[in-house]
Amino acid sequence: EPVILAIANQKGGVGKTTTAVNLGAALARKGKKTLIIDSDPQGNASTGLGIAADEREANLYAVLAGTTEASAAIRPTSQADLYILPANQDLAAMEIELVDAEARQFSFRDRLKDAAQDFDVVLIDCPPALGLLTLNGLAWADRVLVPLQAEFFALEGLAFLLRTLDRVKRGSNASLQLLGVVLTMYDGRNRLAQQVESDVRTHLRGRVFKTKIPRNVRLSEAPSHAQPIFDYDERSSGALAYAALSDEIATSLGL
Amino acid sequence: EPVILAIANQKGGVGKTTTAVNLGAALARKGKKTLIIDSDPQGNASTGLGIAADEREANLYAVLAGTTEASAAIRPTSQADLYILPANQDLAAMEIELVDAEARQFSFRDRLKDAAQDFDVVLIDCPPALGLLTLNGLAWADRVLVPLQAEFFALEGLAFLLRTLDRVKRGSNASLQLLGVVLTMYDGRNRLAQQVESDVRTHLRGRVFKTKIPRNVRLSEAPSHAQPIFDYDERSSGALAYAALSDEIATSLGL
Ligand SMILES: Nc1ncnc2c1ncn2[C@@H]1O[C@H](COP(=O)(O)OP(=O)(O)OP(=O)(O)O)[C@@H](O)[C@H]1O
Ligand SMILES: Nc1ncnc2c1ncn2[C@@H]1O[C@H](COP(=O)(O)OP(=O)(O)OP(=O)(O)O)[C@@H](O)[C@H]1O
Ligand SMILES: [Mg+2]
Ligand SMILES: [Mg+2]
Repeated sequence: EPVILAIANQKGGVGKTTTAVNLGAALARKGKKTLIIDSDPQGNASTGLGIAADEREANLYAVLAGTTEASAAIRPTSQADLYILPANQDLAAMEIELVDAEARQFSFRDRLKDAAQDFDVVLIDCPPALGLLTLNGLAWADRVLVPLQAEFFALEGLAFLLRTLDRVKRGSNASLQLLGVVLTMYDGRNRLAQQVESDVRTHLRGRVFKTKIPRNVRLSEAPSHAQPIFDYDERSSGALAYAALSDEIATSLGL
Repeated sequence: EPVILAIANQKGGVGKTTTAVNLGAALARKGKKTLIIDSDPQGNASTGLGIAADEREANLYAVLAGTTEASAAIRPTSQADLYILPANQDLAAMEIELVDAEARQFSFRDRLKDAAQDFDVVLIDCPPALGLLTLNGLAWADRVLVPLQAEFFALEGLAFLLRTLDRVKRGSNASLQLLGVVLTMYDGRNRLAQQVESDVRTHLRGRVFKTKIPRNVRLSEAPSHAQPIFDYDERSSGALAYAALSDEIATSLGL
């Protein structure tokens, strides 16, 4: 049985995709067979792992619509033990189509559960919204990882996100739990960032990872080379941080 | 007749809200009566202009649902001539409710057009998606301003956004035009940023504003004081850039 980990935050641009791709790569480097599900119509995780826009005929939309089997849509990446189920803009239509579907929040679980059995861990990269695509990820997930930029607007959305997790736990998925919050794009010289960090560590005592992901331009360059950070620049501060985060997460997931 | 300007980009965290709030404030400082419509369920523009979470009884969801008049939901801000129609998380439900509504993409126009007549310019802060909320903004807007972070993922989404604008222009709004692209969080020392800038200026010849908004921590601090940048730190590089952008935009809109 794989561990299903949703990477979610409705705030945009906080590092969800960067975390999915690089945490996934770090877990794969530890020999864990890892699947990343790109559930964002932007398809950034797919691009970051080298799936060109015209190679996404078999994608998450096609799997949910029933025209493709999940196992046929899952691809290997340049990193051993790391696989991706890609997305493209077709997926935006699914947000509307799911509205009238039966058991609409369980489409991910129903269509992906069997193919996921081959893996040790599944990471779901969620879009920047709490719509039906993200709710599908949360309804299937065992744990949720929340990337949090140390900024005011990002902190404002966190309380609402945690209430949403509680609602999903009471409703469609009783076993859902917060794995933790990881601070991203962290710049220790910035007073606001220090303030946000101390606020979050006080309010969410024990549920904020020790590892902070620093702002590191190499992390934003790597996707244009379609590589995870370890292939692009394994000595960068970004690579070291995601490796350290993967140690913390492998321990708390019992991987 | 006011000019309706949608501020849109499905990529998250590129500076849509920061641009709506501070461009709005800069246009108001020029004596233009300016309305900001917060159409993002996160409600960041409302927070950035000082509308506390428990003061949003009258909000965009209530206006679209027909339980509140737009004129009753529009509030003044600390900046003369700058007004806001706030949003809160209720608005997320509207994305689903609009699916089955008549002429679903024209709810904004139908419910907001009359109240907008009092203003010189209306700025619509869009959420990070191309769903029904953003499509409502685009169906009503005269012009679209696209904030673009000089990063690889943000550039990737631009082509799809421009195709969507074309589709809206052919479908629900023949008068829609791209006002232009504004580079945000720009760090000139960063090679990737320089590359993205030259790519965009080449492909979108003449449709990228000269003004670039620099990365400036004062812009990310101002919302925690519920102030536009001009009240928080009017000598900051962020304030100077948004003032310069407002000069370019006022000229091209004929304001
Ligand atoms: N630690 C970091 N240091 C520097 N740049 C980063 C870092 N993490 C992410 N980035 C860059 O910041 C931008 C936003 O990150 P990313 O796209 O991963 O966020 P996201 O939450 O997935 O965004 P969205 O809400 O649009 O899905 C990207 O251009 C990415 O390359
Ligand atoms: N020029 C800038 N310099 C520094 N920080 C900035 C700048 N512009 C925006 N920010 C900060 O970056 C973050 C993202 O900006 P903002 O929230 O305006 O983007 P957005 O596109 O509206 O995000 P979303 O997609 O979630 O709606 C915010 O924390 C904001 O304070
Ligand atoms: Mg993403
Ligand atoms: Mg915003």
